[in-house]
Amino acid sequence: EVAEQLAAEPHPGLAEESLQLVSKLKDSSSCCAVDVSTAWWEAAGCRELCVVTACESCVTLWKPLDSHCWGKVHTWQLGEVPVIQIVPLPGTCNLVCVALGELEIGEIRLLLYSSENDSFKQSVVKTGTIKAVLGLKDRRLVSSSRTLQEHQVEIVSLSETGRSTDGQTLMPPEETVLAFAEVEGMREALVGTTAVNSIIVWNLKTGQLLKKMHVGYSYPASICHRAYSDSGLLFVVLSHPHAKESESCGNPAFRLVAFNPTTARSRGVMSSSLPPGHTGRQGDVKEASAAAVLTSGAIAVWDLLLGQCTALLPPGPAGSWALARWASAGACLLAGQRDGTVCLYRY
Amino acid sequence: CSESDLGPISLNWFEELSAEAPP
Repeated sequence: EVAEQLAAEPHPGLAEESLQLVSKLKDSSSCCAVDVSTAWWEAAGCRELCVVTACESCVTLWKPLDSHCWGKVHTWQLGEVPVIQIVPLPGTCNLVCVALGELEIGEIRLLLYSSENDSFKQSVVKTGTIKAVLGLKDRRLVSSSRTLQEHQVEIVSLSETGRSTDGQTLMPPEETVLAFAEVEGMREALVGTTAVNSIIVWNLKTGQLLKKMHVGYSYPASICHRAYSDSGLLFVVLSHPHAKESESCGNPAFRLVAFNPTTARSRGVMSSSLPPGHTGRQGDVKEASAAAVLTSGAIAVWDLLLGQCTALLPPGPAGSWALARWASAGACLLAGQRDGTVCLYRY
Repeated sequence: CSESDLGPISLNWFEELSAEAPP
């Protein structure tokens, strides 16, 4: 009876839009899911895009099997300090980082497979009061950390075997950096957003702080997700977790903003608002697609170039959605629930 | 976006800012 009812009345959000459930994985031993991501993993000469799930005490690697099923490859036990987030390292294979801590990140750990002795390992990359961390191309990791005396922005380079090979400090701004984004197509450029709503641009090769530009007072605590340079302008995708609703732009979740780094002037290009009646969001961006978990327990998906919400995934029968992440390859959304269930949707 | 909104635009902004910024 329930099945008939569902068939007769498909949810309008799913019926109209383009999220197609591909597969589902569930870790029966997982207590409380905190993050989900993807990572390339190679075994016996075969490189596959695997799913990585994290609960507070462990991180599990899943490989694709036949018929849209997933098999557990390995579970790293991480001890007493809880996992806060998975930190993917783009373009790498057999490596993934995780951030651990209580309220703030206190440690970044590298999880890897070592072919030298055919074993899965973990090693500590950095400790401290870490405010933000991002995996960069070429096995680099950038983090911002704060002590009472100083604020540090540091790059750590990792070898294929997971050892730290090199470190470099970037000139820190006065205020704390809360998020980073690589500038696509510019290997040496990095941007960050700060606690007082500035965009910082660095030269990664020299460590120079090149420019500081203000985002605007209407959008407190903006977070940068993606950046690219085109025609002499720096385009940055920002999310606005705490922006208030306004008549002019609704309840903004994401904005694409063009900055002129020469003059530090900026202009909003496109704004993507929350669906009517929804509040709160915590999101992820890949290319022109953004996804966010809303406080209603739904997941919303936007096309950032159109500024339109293109799909709304309602809370499932088992409960609210808690996580929304894009897979690093392919148009695939990873949607997670607190009980450890992860659904893969083709978008 | 036009130059009137954002001021003069340089295609080489990264190199120019790197040359100007303190080391």
